[in-house]
Amino acid sequence: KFTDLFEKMVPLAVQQSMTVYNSRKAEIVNRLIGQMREATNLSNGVLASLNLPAALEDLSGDSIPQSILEKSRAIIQQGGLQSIDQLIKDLPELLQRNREILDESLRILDEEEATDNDLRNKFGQRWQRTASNDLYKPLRTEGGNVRNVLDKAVQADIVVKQRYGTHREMIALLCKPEAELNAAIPSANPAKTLQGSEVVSVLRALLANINKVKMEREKLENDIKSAQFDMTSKFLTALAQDGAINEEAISVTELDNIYGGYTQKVLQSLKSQEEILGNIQNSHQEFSTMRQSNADANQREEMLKKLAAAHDSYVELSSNLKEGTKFYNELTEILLKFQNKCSDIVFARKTERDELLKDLQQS
Amino acid sequence: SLYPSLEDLKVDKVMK
Repeated sequence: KFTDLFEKMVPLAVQQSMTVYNSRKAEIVNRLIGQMREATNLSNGVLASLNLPAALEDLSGDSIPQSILEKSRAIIQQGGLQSIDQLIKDLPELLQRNREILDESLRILDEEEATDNDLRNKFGQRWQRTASNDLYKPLRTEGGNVRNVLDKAVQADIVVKQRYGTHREMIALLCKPEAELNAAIPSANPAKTLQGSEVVSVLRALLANINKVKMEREKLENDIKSAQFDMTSKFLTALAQDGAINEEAISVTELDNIYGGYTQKVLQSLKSQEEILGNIQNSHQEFSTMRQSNADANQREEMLKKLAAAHDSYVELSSNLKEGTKFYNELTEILLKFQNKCSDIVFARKTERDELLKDLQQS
Repeated sequence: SLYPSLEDLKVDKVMK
């Protein structure tokens, strides 16, 4: 049952090539997924602004359109208002906890350095050891890097708080029970029965198409994320054959093999969305001219649009909040390691200092 | 993503 502890060990050149390869891969994966998510957000925004699909479902003019009901249930099911209220309340505490660990770690370095300097002044040449200031430079650089990251995180928190402030009210409305939600939507006398009309069925088909494109993207995103290829053996062979690794050439070729196909599919997905959205906007033009527009209908439509958009804001906001929470928790782990490094070295310095003092007092 | 990446902070001494 012997497992070779050194099984994964590879020459440093291979390890470094792997690091560069992985960051190239991450860049491609993030770009592809980012493009698709951005396109989906755009599509959601366009549909919400056209009050689609709600406008097609809104027959009676006084009951909640099916798509709005589904959106309401979806976010209630994901935790609704309480979950984002809680996450937004926790953010400052998470930030503060990280700051305290960082400040405390740097404080003990400063404190030890101060005593080292005092003793150096007192004993002059006889205080034979490296100055704490030199010794702590790398740790202080690392501390500085963490502070920069924390400052950027604070900016992100501000963005999240602003989004929360802007959208909380509508999200709260969308989270209300059906009766209250329905009461909040201005009613309008029933739209002229457009059901049979050609443009409604065209719009319905187009909406089905855009949904299909979005569903395909979810699968594509999973495929892209799960694509794996063990480059280690490729780099090892290259090193063995040529004595060196042309990382860029090998990586670029391999990455193209793995992600070339996906890149095409993503571009195709963006292209078909653009086409479908164009058609939707044209058909919607026709659809809205046919419907009688009056104050009540317009008011109702405005509210339905806001409710549809509130769902998208909720999805975005809760993903931002989860990302922030994960960020701060991961940073805390890094900071605890950093704090250990600082307290270990300070402890060692104190032990060394006491011994040196003892020798000096004896001699 | 909104929040900065922690990758650089995670890089251990060996890689520097």
